[in-house]
Amino acid sequence: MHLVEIHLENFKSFGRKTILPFEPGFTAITGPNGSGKSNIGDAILFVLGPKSSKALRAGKLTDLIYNGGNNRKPASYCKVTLVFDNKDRIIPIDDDVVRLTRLVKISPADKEQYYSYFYVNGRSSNLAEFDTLLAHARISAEGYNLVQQGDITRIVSMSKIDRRRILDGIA
Amino acid sequence: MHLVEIHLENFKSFGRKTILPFEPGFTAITGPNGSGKSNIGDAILFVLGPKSSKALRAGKLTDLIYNGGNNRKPASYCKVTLVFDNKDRIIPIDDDVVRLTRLVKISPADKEQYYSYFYVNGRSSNLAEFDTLLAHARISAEGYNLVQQGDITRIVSMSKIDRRRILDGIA
Amino acid sequence: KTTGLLKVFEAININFQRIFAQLSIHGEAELQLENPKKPFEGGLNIKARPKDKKVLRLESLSGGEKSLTALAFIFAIQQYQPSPFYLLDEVDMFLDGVNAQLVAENVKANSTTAQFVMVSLRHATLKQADHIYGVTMQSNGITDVVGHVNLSDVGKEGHITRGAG
Amino acid sequence: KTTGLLKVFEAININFQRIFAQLSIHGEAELQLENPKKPFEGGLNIKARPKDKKVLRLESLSGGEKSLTALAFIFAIQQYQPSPFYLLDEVDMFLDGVNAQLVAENVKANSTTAQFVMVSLRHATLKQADHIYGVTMQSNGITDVVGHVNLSDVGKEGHITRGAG
Ligand SMILES: Nc1ncnc2c1ncn2[C@@H]1O[C@H](COP(=O)(O)OP(=O)(O)OP(=O)(O)O)[C@@H](O)[C@H]1O
Ligand SMILES: Nc1ncnc2c1ncn2[C@@H]1O[C@H](COP(=O)(O)OP(=O)(O)OP(=O)(O)O)[C@@H](O)[C@H]1O
Ligand SMILES: [Mg+2]
Ligand SMILES: [Mg+2]
Repeated sequence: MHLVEIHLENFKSFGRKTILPFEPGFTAITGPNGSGKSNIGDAILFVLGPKSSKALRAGKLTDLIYNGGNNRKPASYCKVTLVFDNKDRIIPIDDDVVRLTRLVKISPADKEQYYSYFYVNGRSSNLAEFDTLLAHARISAEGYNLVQQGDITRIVSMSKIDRRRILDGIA
Repeated sequence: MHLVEIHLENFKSFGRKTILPFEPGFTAITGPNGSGKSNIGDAILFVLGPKSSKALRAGKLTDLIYNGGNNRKPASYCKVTLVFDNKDRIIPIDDDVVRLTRLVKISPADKEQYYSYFYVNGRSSNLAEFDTLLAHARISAEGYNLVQQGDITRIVSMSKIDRRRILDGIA
Repeated sequence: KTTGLLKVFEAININFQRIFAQLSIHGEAELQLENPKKPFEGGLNIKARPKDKKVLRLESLSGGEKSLTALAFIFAIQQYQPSPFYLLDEVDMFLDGVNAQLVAENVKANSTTAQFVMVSLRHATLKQADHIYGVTMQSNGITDVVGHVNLSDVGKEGHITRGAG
Repeated sequence: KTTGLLKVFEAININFQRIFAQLSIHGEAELQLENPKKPFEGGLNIKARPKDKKVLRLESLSGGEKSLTALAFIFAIQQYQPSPFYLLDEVDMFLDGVNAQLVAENVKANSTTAQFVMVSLRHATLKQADHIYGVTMQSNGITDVVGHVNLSDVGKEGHITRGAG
């Protein structure tokens, strides 16, 4: 099982439909400060559904929607799809490809309201199903397989008790 | 007024008498991880007398004394001298050169006890006099003219209230 | 509950000691529970002895030594609960060139059994990758991804000089 | 007391806006008191607008943009209370090559009126310095200082390849 593509639409600085292909093995992403590297990591976390939007460096979920930059119109939704190769059926879905999509849409009636949708291979789903599917694949938003920028500094400066609590969470 | 030399003796990883000459202008210090670059900054702070030894990454002052590494005898004292060019008499001492020395010595009678000595141009002094002399030169352990490793990360992640408190301290 | 934590602690500590030795060439490190009999009443200490030095607590190591130790701890946890996919975002930023290369070689070795995506500005890291993606910001604040980039296209400034395929 | 704080705030804010514009080529930033009438009841916000983007709070900027903003804030404070001596320890570690160079050029410009000592692993910074000192750790755990080093002696790994005079 591996990640084959990420599709981003109006997610943070990805103000255009973007498809990022991935291969197995070791891929490096580089580029200047502020160009959007960490936003790719945030996009993966967005689909995995972390418990809080703080992990996505956003005050609220709608901060994730492309804000228009300096001269364009802000978008009204953002959508990210993670495409997995599932030939080995690690994800308990009987399909060679599994597409997990999350969509957040601002309500046309009230800008402060938003709707959050989850899809598995195009059919409607929810965060609980995502959790179960991804748990089988041992990919989780709370695990240490996704090390965000700044996590190293956090571990170095946390208290001894907080460090032990990391092990509590694993046990 | 500028810093002309730093003399280090048994201060942290400087287990040998070392004299570091400095020129006016822009000096860069480089070298591998753990080679002793930040220890030079700590040596300057040690003489300026920060309010807490935590700023020197030490639990207690005697942790600053050369610990012997993997195969030598630990030292019983550490000493640092900052040598300033004072031709412009910014430091209120009538001398072209001002040498500020701080010495910490483990008590021979009791390893847990230590003595801390301050000297100005060789004559005995104390932290209060150091404070006054350095205040005239606008060099202080609590100011932002000494930016230690990690200060940037600290400022980025501190709360809005703590950030305002920085300005309170200056007012 | 206590036996569960002790089992996790033992296993991760074994990983940690092995990985730290790999990343710090001849250094030694270990995890220590403050209160091994009642682990929930104490914290977790990390003691490290970089090559040629005395054992020190994490707090008194250098910036680069601390981040290498923290990284070894994260890798030790990852190997306890292996996953098919890993994302590492600028974990090499405090390291000098030699340490950055050691970490990248470690990731490369693990990338035969799992997929690794690593965000980095360091040449020592980009050299080890199978594929390099360049990311730039266009003048309208939109991120542009520049597909497969050769190391030679990446300037010292981290800018992608030529868009590759 | 409140007037004292407001005076300091105004002066540092002016410095901050100027310095941020220098370090981020066409970006804008400013300090904002949460409660300008009763400043001691609120905090201090930093708003920054990197080139071609919308205004954002410090928290939602990228790692490099945050550290550049924090550095501009520190420089703004330093210029409010000038000192003859400055020490900057690896303040460029989150920056890409272009930003590291901008910061180093800013330090170089200020080093005509004050003495700057900067610890750095980055070539973009070492290039700007008048003097470079190399520091290495000997096999007995003792720091050895290698005096004036040429940039060409400093390998990509940050190791000093040849001891100069
Ligand atoms: N909703 C949004 N709409 C448009 N742009 C956004 C949005 N949210 C964040 N951004 C932009 O994304 C940028 C941050 O990108 P990111 O954190 O991915 O940078 P990076 O490449 O990781 O940089 P660094 O090397 O400094 O860590 C910010 O400058 C911000 O302008
Ligand atoms: N009392 C002491 N005696 C001997 N060595 C010490 C003492 N205190 C600290 N050290 C050594 O100093 C080293 C740290 O040096 P320092 O923090 O200056 O490194 P650095 O060059 O700044 O590295 P980095 O690039 O990682 O920040 C530690 O590895 C430690 O072994
Ligand atoms: Mg980033
Ligand atoms: Mg250091």
